[in-house]
Amino acid sequence: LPLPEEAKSVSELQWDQAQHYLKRFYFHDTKTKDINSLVIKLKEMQKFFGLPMTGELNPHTIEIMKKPRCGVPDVAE
Amino acid sequence: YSLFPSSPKWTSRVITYRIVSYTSDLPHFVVDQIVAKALSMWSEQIPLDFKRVRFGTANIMIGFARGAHGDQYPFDGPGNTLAHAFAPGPGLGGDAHFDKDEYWTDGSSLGINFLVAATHELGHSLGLAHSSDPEAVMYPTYGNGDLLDFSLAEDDIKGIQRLYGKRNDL
Repeated sequence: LPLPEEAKSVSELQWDQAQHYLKRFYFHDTKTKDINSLVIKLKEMQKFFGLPMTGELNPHTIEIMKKPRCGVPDVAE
Repeated sequence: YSLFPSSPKWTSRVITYRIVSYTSDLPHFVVDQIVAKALSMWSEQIPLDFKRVRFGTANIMIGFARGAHGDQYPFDGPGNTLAHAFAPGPGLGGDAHFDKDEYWTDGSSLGINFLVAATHELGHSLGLAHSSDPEAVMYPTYGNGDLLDFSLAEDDIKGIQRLYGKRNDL
């Protein structure tokens, strides 16, 4: 998956974890190579948590993804 | 607050629940008390009553499990996902599962407060999805806020009453 410019400070592991998170809680299709799909799901997650909807995997977004949480998705399938 | 797609809810006024397995972190009677308290927090707001059964199939089956445990959502060890529950319905519907690999507490020690998690998961069991209100019990992440006077938030009450109406409507 091509990484956007702003992702240079984000490790590959963090991207994997983020994709796993979005797949689980925001129904992100991890098989797609479309970066837009990932950005859309990131924005959806950021909107839910009241973060700026940048579509970037920034430290604040990563911090929320790491929090212990309920396993039920945040959005309706 | 938000509801699940198609807004599933229980249609009976009395909902049965059964605790099928426990954590070793808390005495059984404490788990029993906490589940009863969590359910009472919801039932105070809506015209539903909960009846505990000890055998057979209940509407809401509650249990602790680790790793794969018979649904499509295996637990992931300590941290991250703490628990999950299913919207009202037959079979798995309404059931609430808690990750046995977490350290569960009654609030008297460090760990995951079982009352908070149980109230949240049983909210799903009754038909509430996640809320984006950080003050709501139905907010998806586990917080470290003040748990001494833990109670439902206005948002939770609005959501559950949208499904079932108010208790004093009876």
